[in-house]
Amino acid sequence: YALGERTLRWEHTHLTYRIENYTPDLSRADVDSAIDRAFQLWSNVSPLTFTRVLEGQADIMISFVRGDHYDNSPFDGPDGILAHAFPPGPNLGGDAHFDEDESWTKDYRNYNLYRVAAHELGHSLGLSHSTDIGALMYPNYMYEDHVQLSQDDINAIQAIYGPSPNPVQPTGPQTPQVCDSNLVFDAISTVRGELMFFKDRFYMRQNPFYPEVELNFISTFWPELPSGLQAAYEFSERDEIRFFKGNQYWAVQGQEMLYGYPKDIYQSFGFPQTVKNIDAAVSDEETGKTYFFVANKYWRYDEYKRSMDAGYPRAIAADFPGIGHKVDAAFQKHGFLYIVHGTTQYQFDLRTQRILSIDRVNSWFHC
Amino acid sequence: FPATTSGAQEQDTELVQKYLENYYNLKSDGKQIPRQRNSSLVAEKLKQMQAFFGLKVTGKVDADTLALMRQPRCGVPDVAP
Repeated sequence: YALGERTLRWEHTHLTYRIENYTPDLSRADVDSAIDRAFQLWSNVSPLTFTRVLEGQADIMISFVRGDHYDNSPFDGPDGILAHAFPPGPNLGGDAHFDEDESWTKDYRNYNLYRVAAHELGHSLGLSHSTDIGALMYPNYMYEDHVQLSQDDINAIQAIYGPSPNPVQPTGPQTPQVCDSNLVFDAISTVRGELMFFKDRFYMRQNPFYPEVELNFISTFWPELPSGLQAAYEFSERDEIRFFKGNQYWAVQGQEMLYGYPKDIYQSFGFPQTVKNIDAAVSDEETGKTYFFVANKYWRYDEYKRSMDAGYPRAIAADFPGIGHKVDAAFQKHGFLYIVHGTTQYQFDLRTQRILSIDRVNSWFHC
Repeated sequence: FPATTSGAQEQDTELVQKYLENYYNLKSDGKQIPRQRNSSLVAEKLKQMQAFFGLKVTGKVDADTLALMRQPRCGVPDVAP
């Protein structure tokens, strides 16, 4: 976040707001709820309180308007600019305007009013845009099923108004830094030849044609996937990527979510009920055998026969000597298996069952 | 990348100009920015925008920059007026 010397702030912490009119896209109750919850996000982490008034002038006036609405900042029709809000002050100060030419929703469809209102009210309280893509104050719209303030948003509002009076100070999720030497990934998989690294609600994507590592929300590609994935692998023969969390898994082809998912891992793969989640998975392109790592054991699944191979699970330490007892992520690239534990990556030759090299896992990002 | 048509190029130029005017205080006299060579002011604003969004800072309009400019967003400028 950024605060300038001239950051405007409210001089009082008990603020009022008024919803001047409603969008026909949603019921009044849904609009009230979206705005109320958006205010709560900010009051939960600061000394600010918000009281709704039904008439007269409030500190923060909220309205749905279209085109030129006489504030020197006309809207532009569907898409493009969705909303804007003015920094704290009298008259227009603090007011939030939503473009009525957008279609407003309460779900994943464009554009979720709660998500946009939470951002705009940040401006109403004096916050500027953040360069942190995980922050609510990042300027571009991104849908998440769970709207939340990031640590960056919390730091910003508390820098202006001080900490929350709550004895337990609220915290928010941090956005991963690609070159953080302590970064431990949830899962890693190839995706149509590219490597994708998954962490919390984010993916990191290394493409040989672009010098920069792309960091963005998993929901940008796959809005129905949960955050905090635990394992992922690509079965390229079928152009399918499978994502695992708990005892469920999802399958995608490119950006398309395949129908009928999530499914459970017991019926599809034949895991026993004692397996509650999968730590890592990787499919060997040459043989069509998929390796599932669970605690200190691994299973081998035949993608063509669609069944577990006999004789499994086996101890990881027995067949992957030198790796240890736990695998956090695994993927195949250039014919080699890459097995990740913590921040360390082992390049492994399946045929000779030997480690060929050891490196930091974010060496892929040329850190 | 496939070659774009001149119509698409003009739309792109307009998009870049509007974006920089709206969010990066690019002052315009109503004329379009030159298509072939960017003015230093436009390049400077593009660099600010690319740095803000974590793109490769080139000062030139590339595919990533255009893609980001096309995303729906908040109307509050990214630089202080």
